[in-house]
Amino acid sequence: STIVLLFEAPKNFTFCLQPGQRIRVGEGLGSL
Amino acid sequence: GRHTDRRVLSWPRPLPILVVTGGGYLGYQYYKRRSHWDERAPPSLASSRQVALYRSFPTRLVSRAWGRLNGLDLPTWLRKPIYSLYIWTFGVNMQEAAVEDLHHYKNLGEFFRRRLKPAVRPVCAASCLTSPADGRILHFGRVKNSEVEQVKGVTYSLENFLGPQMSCSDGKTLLSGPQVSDQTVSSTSSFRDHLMSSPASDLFHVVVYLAPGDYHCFHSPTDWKVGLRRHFPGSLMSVNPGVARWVKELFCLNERVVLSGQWQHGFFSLTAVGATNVGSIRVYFDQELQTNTPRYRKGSFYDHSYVSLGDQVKRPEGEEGMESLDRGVVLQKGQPVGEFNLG
Repeated sequence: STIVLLFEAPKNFTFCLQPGQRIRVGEGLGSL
Repeated sequence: GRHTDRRVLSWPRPLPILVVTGGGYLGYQYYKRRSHWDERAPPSLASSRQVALYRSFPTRLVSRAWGRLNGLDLPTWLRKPIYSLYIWTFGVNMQEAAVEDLHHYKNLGEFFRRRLKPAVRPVCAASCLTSPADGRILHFGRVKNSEVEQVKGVTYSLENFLGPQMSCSDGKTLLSGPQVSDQTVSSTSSFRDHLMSSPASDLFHVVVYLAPGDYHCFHSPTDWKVGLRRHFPGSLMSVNPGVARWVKELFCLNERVVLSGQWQHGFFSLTAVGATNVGSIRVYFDQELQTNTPRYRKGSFYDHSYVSLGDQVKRPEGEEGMESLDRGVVLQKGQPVGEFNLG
């Protein structure tokens, strides 16, 4: 199963992720 | 010479055999890993015939049968060995489970839906967006030209994924719904632009893949308001990273539930995509939603608007902070939203 998030954000929104990275509920995905 | 040949044939040579088989295995693992995660590796896509063949398999029927099987209660003496095998196979961390005693779970379906201890998933206060689920980041980035990448280099159409949208009189978009229907947006090139409320914004996406051993509930990734639920019945192909690299538009073909609404920066949506083993999706604040049911019309979708239907949306027991207003369902960051189920 998969969760897909699609969202609008200001252009300076940045992800703090790496492809293939393990993640858990509540961990930060990105910030402004 | 004959004596030497006989010795060569009769004596096994463990070192070369180990080198050859070990090297082969490592090479296979390297290739598999690279093809999964290396962005430079070109994806090898399935042909339309291969996809049609895959889709012709009765994955929905298999999924429902699998769900029924896993809904059968196991005798107490059999629970520990069965669940232990599952834990060992998929690397489940039972120390995080709210109930660690394996005898407590009546069947595999119940075990699959296990809850976690309250303190094991702290919600990051510094980030405006947090992970909705335990899993692996398959892909993330900006959405360009109304095309989204499910993995690097393999795209799907935003319009096919979300379904048709309607423009609202106030300029905001919640996809289509009974309260927001003025005019259908038909141009694919402007689909992305019509979703957004400001030209100073961009559209972003994140894909989180949940492996069989992961905790399978999903939580709200931010503070937002859900206006519409859209259920797309569909195929139930596997969504593991290898298949996501192989089947284009996989997320548009599989059964899914799209929750769309608004957050502080404009449009926001969370989509739960089903798979063969995990075919049904439950949303706690929506008791009407039923997924992976036998009645299924290809290409159809079913909308349920939460706008001006506040009285009809029930608050489930034990779910605090979930507020149903006439302008949508208010969700807070980290709040449990729903779960995947076997079958």
